[in-house]
Amino acid sequence: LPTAKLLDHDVDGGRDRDIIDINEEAGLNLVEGDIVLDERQTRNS
Amino acid sequence: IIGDEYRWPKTIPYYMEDDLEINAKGVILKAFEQYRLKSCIDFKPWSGEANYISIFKGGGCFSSVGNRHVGKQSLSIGTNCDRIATIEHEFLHALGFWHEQSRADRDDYVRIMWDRISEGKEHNFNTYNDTTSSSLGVPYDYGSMMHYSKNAFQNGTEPTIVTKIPAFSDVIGQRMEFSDSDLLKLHRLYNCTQGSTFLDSCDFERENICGMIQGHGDQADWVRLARATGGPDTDYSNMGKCTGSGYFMHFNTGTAKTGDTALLESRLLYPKRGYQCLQFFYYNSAEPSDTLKIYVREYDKAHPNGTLRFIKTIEGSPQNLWQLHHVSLDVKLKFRIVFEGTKGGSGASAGGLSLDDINLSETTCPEFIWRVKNFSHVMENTPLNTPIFSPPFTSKEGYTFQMSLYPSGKEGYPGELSAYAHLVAREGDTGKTWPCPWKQMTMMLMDQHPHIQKRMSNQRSVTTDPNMKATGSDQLFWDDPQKVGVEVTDTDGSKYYRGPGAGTPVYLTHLRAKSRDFIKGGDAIFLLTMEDVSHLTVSQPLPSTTPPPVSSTTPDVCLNVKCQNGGVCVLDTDKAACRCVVGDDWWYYGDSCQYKGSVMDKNTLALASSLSVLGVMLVVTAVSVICVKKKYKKRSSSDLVMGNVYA
Repeated sequence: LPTAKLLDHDVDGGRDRDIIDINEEAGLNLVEGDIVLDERQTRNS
Repeated sequence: IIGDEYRWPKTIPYYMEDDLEINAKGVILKAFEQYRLKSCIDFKPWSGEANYISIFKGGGCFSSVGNRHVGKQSLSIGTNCDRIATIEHEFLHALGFWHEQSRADRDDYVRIMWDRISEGKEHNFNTYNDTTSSSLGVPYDYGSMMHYSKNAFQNGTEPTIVTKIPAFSDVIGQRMEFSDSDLLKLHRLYNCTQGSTFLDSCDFERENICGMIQGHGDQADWVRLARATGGPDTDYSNMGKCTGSGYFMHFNTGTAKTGDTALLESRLLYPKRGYQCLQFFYYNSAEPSDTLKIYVREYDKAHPNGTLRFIKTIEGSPQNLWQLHHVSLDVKLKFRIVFEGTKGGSGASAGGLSLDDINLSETTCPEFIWRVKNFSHVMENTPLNTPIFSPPFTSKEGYTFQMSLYPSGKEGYPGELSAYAHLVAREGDTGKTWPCPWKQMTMMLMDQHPHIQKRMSNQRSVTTDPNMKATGSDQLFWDDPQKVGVEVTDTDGSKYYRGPGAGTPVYLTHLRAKSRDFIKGGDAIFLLTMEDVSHLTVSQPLPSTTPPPVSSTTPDVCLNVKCQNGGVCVLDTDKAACRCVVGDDWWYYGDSCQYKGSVMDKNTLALASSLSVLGVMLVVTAVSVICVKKKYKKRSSSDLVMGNVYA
């Protein structure tokens, strides 16, 4: 089959990253990977 | 999360910030449609409510848990977060969901391998006790979209979560759609009774056929069968898997007389939105001249018995196959759906028209269907890095596109389905704008579950950004395929140009593709849609009640005053003053609204001051008691001495 002149574009860089991976690579250090706790919750936790 | 204070109203105000990617905005709106179809949660553009969700492009995908009553509550959909399940996941957090494996009872169902967790990340495997988190009476759900995957926070290659039932080890962490239990919890948390845009679903397994009725004024009836002479041998819901069940509706054209009709009508339905999608599976074993037509019977005061309105004749030549069909409707009155079978010719061959798995919802229909037959065989026997292509489909938007699928994955991705969307142009195509501006193409692998609200279809969307450059080239990626694509010869010998594809090599694993009803009767069905999303390139309007933006109305003295936290500078007795934003139970204050107060803080302050007053009083009391004691002691000791003198 002919291949396209231009390369295909992998929208996610071709990697199956879960939410935790995406956030860790973004340098976020959130609770359980993607939870933002407010000050009251942080105190409790 | 336990606590009514964390609940949102059932219709949640949202504001999409300008920094969001256009594709993400489109997928967010699709996620909202899934909430409306499968629950009573609805979303509406923020119109000045005290608390709303501000969706912005942060560094990743994250949210708070529950309604925090902070006014503008942020939820981030950053790069690579534009997958529908990721967005649904973050909104479930905002609605008050923790992660599934943080349930108080999780240790009954999964084992946490603590030595395999990255150092310092162990706290991410905490559980919340049952005073903080409630499972709402729903059993532990390995299939929840709120469950970590088995590799979460791993320090090596071994799984950090091991399910106590091994069969679920690759189920946890699914990011396709809501699971049944996710929706059950959501319904319980928000007292949902039904999906806002759901109207009806029928698999004819019950004898009451979902309240459908035989129409009047016809000459024949539809009958409920498990198999029909001339076909089909099974229904579509169960496909013969379960004895004693598996029914469908059949109009036997073989025994009908020429011109006979048979009407099958739905129960009365009450639309809210004014547009609907009728979806059903259709088996045609009749003569080519026999037809299936779709009508709606609409009721209003002037026509209490209803008015029949023709919608369309189903194009579906006789074939030994349950065909999937979609019909777009635009009904605004109380109505019934009407299926009319007609015996067209004189042939008496055994067979007829059959219907199964009918679904009706107030949603837009997918535009195109690409059925891949013998899908398991295709997955197993197509060489790696070898694509198959859907037919080119010309969208209502005027552009033609097609999907490429790598059944065995792209190079380096064995065990995966890889999927890409391509623009297509035919020789001499004119009248289109190139590069293609802001069209969102969605590729959905359909979960062929009979009930639309239980489908966990897997979808990915890409949007044609007209400014996007191709990798390593200054050519525009979404330019005319006659310029940036390659020439392809179609199966019928005609030629067209296919542009480069945008998509992902990790569309879905083979394991998941073999699960649920993605493959049914051996076939997989891809639903393809192209939608115009150019309206999402402009800012979402701010609510009119928001104080006017500081612009021409700003008095001169305000030009050098900066009000923070959304405060507005106004002229107050010839001096600049900041008017601060307030909410139900919070407010900003200070000369530039730099401080934040809340009812909670006020209560804390009141408590603190009363405690300190109490404390001071206690100290004063203690001191005075001590003084008085000392005084009496002194006096009594001086009396004692006097006594001795006389003795």
